[in-house]
Amino acid sequence: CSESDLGPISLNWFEELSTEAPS
Amino acid sequence: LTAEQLAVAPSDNLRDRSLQLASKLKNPSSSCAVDVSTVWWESAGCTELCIVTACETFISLWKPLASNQWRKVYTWHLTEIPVIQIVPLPDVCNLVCVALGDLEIGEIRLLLCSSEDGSLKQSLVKTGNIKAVLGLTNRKLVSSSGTLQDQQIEIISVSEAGRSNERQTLMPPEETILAFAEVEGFRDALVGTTAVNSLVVWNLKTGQILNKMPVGYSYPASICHRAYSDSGLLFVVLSHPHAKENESCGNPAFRMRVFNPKTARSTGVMFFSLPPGHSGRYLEGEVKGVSAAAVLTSGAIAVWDLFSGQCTALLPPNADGNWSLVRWSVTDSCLLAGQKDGSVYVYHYS
Repeated sequence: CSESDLGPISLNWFEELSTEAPS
Repeated sequence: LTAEQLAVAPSDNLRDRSLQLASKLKNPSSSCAVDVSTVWWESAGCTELCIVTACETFISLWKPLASNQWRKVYTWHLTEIPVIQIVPLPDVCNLVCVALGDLEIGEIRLLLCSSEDGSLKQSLVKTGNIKAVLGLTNRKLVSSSGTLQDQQIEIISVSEAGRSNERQTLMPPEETILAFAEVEGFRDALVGTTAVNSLVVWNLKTGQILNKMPVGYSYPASICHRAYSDSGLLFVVLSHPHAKENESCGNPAFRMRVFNPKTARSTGVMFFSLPPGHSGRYLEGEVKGVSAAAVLTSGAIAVWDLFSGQCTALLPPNADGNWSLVRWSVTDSCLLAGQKDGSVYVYHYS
């Protein structure tokens, strides 16, 4: 699957979402 | 080996994997089998991979003997509430976790054998209207319980003595969680699928929900079986027990779908379907390592390789009847196949 299908991909998704998500 | 003992590969070009019958376990009581699993068990300085069989009112532990024979060594009686399932705890020794209940799980118990006097013991870990439970690495259990309004997602740590120690709650989504899967490649990530077809991702350390993503099918109640992260994407193997036949892809037992956790977009990667000429819908199954196995409505068991998508083996019903249960052993080199009469057959998958 290409990046255009799924949107921008980040290898650090777990850390980035942990910073952004409400806790 | 008779034709019955050697499961047929579904086509000539797939004969690289086969299921070979190693042994048969039979409960003399002829009670209905509800689940089967494996557990490491240490005694007298020797740790062995044992088989656990579950009937409605008792759980038995079988130790290996020479020549692929098994001997039943312990039986725990659970007479008040029926056994629904065994909950495998991946890195735990000398402990069996079971879920009990009527229509849904009402109790989770740990079963063990006292190191002091050898007596069989039970320890109550959790009660409530439990929708899903999964054993996690590092001696933990995760469960979802309660109603949608007061849903509780709880992690429980289990001690070697079979006691529940620390408890931690995860943020509940506004949808009922039906299944969990650990995320290989991310020790602190957990995923769950919901009754209205979302995939929820949690941070196990902080309890945060990191994202809730639509699975993308109109089929309700997808069940997640295995998840791993690679190259910034989340790959999830799902089954859809309520799915209807679809003209374009038939009726696959499992599907692999890839999610971008940053954008919540997803797309299908692979279907795990029966080869042409075979029919049957998914009833139940298990995914371990690179292998998936399912019991089908035809009474057969089918096995797939997750990387190639190929159906690698088909195990038709034998002379004793249809298959009703299929589980992988701790490693995916051994397949346990159960029948309603309590018989469990052990197959080597190689």
